Amino acid sequence: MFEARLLRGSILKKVLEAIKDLLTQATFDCDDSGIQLQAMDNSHVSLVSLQLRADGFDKYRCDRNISMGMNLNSVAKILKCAGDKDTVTMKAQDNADTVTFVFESPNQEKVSDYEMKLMNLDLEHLGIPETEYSCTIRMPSAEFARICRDLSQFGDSMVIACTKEGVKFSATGEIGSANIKLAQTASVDKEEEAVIIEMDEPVTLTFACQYLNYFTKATSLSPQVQLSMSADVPLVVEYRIQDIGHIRYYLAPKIED
Amino acid sequence: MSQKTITAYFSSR
Repeated sequence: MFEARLLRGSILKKVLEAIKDLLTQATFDCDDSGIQLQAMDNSHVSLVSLQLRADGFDKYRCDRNISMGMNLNSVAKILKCAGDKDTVTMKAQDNADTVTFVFESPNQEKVSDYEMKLMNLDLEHLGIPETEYSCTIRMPSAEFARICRDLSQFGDSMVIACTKEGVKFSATGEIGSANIKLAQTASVDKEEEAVIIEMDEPVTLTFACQYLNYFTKATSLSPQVQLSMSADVPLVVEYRIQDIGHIRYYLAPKIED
Repeated sequence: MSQKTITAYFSSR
């Protein structure tokens, strides 16, 4: 028996919004530590890694490890039926070929259940090595979303250059060029609004705007985003989900031909 | 510039 109940059901709604444009299908791997999902987009340019810890749920039970392959478009459709304040419960029997989503309104007066067929997905799983990154940048997630949206008007690619002075986002295209520089916040009153840079070595990398814009669908999950970069390795864009886990996106850089 | 795939960096497990 698998059962995971979340009073803050809107978290699951937001998680689906954060992955459904990038991934068409994915496997939810559940064990007694929680729920993990790892999947690449169709072009194998980026990778999504989601972790929701068991202790972040209001009730969590997983008697046997279970892998549930799901069509994410279908899951998103079902979760759209949940109210923002609803409690969401996911449950499945051992070896089941369906999963059930139960939504309860705050006053318990409306209870809905949606049963969905599971899929047998044979998806490639990648090992992500432990990496010490040369630069980590923490910044407001809404600011990052704005920068990605604004710069993608200028070109398909965005250069992210991090030095100890700050971080510069640039794009160049037919209409011209755009540069956005963010300095490290001098004094941190509210950590959520700060730009904080930790740098061992300066790094400049180029990334496809389209994927960065997909990642920013996770903005509502966290007020802050963390970017981690080292030369010649994938960028990590991490949104922490309060008290329960995180969603990380890995994006391969573009390189000179 | 060319776009590398993520599998060029991370290997199958």
